[in-house]
Amino acid sequence: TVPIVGVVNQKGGVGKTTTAINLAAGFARRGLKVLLIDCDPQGNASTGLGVTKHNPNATLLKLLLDAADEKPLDQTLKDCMLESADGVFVIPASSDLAGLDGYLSQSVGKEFLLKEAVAAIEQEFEWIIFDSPPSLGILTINILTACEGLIVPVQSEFYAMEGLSQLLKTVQSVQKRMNPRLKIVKIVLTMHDPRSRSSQQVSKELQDYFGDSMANAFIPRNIRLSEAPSFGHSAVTLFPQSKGAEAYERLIEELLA
Amino acid sequence: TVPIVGVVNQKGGVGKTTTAINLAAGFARRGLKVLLIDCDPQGNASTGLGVTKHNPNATLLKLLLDAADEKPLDQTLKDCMLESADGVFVIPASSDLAGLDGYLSQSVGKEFLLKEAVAAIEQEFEWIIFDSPPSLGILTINILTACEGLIVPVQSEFYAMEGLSQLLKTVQSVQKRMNPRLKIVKIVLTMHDPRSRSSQQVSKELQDYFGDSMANAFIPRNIRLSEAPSFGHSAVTLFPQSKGAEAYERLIEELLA
Ligand SMILES: Nc1ncnc2c1ncn2[C@@H]1O[C@H](COP(=O)(O)OP(=O)(O)OP(=O)(O)O)[C@@H](O)[C@H]1O
Ligand SMILES: Nc1ncnc2c1ncn2[C@@H]1O[C@H](COP(=O)(O)OP(=O)(O)OP(=O)(O)O)[C@@H](O)[C@H]1O
Ligand SMILES: [Mg+2]
Ligand SMILES: [Mg+2]
Repeated sequence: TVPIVGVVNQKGGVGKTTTAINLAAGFARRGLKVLLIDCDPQGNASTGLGVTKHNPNATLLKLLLDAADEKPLDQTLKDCMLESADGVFVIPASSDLAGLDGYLSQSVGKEFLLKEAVAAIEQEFEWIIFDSPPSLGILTINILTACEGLIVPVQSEFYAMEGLSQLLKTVQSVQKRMNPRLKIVKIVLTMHDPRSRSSQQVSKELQDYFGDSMANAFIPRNIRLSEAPSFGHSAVTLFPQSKGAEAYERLIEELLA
Repeated sequence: TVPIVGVVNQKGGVGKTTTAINLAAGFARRGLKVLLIDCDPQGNASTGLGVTKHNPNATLLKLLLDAADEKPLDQTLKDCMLESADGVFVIPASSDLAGLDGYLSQSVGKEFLLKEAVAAIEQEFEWIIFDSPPSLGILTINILTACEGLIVPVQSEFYAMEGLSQLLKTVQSVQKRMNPRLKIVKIVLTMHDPRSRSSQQVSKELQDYFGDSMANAFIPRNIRLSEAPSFGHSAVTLFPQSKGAEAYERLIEELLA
């Protein structure tokens, strides 16, 4: 089956979008057919790949609402999928996605809508990756229900550890009730400075707790990673020799192994 | 009247909590009586000030639900307010706050609950500061409705600019419908490196757009700001000579001028 992976962490600004974009583009550079679904109403993954959605009739929100109304999804899927310059297929987000919860209050099984939408197209791809918003609301729950593996970017700072226990609790509830196959594939340290004492401390605590789920590769702080999105490209495409891109390539090798 | 200020930006990880904590502690060091209300279910502002809430019967969620049910608020306010080691009074957040929306779907005027809760105690304080979650949901809308001024931390990076137009749209809707006195007090650059070309570009764009609302003080990247919360103190208290603390002191001088 197709690997379907969500990049999640409700803590803000930890590198979810940067990770989702560079993994997707890295797989595409290896000739894999990859779909990135941007589930964050901020739409950073869409913009970062140069995909700015203009067709208001075909958005991820429409796709999820059609799934809720048991409508056929094929046409909307075709309409809202775009190919980015990096060769990654993208279903972009739009800001109206933030209102999803309001539409669904009477809907049965609202956690399963994204899973249904993806099931209609998953055979066409070799990897499917979700970017998620900084929350544990209905959009993230849909991601946890739809995917089989999670990649959790973690900044090696104090607040980062705080949120992980909340995330693990939510993952356990989803495993129990909606998605028994869900597992954490990799915890990845982002913006990590291995020389700093506090980063070393966080890294050690994560290693002790997560063991093999900790990625060997860590992502250093690297200006190219934050500059690339302003050009509408991933760093692995635009700055392949940069320390940031090389770190994501190492992570990709670990994931493909 | 008492200055009531919200620290808001739906982009994640831009330094909202770090700003809220260091402003509050900076005011307290000057002998002002300050209340910090942590409206983020992650509870980082509470933890960062060493306040970890244990009384499950007195939380911000209970306070807001009591306001929705027209119950008296005085007792719950007294029960949930704690004083931190830095001399800041705190109403801490708890993770159940994330479920607020679910409780309120039938409630009339759910945007006004925080304003009502604050009205019951505002005379006791000289400054009231809200920390907000990385979203524009019901908690942030309550903050925008309750306060008169906004402080918007902005990282000088590409994605930061994307989110500002969405924030401004939301602020305008709240000004029109719920809170005509709401205004942006200061835009503050955080984790700012004045030598980097892309940071200079963002800074110039913000200056052009916001003019006088841009703070003269910017907050540099400084390890002490990210280490202080692990001790349960603000950086202005624990590392007053650090570049990060000094930058927040300059921002405080601007706000008090
Ligand atoms: N390794 C890195 N080195 C330098 N900058 C980085 C790195 N990773 C991410 N960034 C930058 O840090 C900021 C936060 O990263 P990003 O937006 O990817 O995080 P996020 O978790 O998706 O945020 P949100 O919670 O808002 O969705 C961005 O400006 C990004 O460009
Ligand atoms: N000027 C700074 N220099 C260095 N580190 C900083 C600075 N400001 C914030 N940090 C660190 O960056 C991370 C993000 O900051 P913070 O948690 O305050 O942002 P936030 O906007 O409140 O995030 P969220 O969106 O999750 O609520 C934290 O680990 C914090 O310690
Ligand atoms: Mg993101
Ligand atoms: Mg915060």
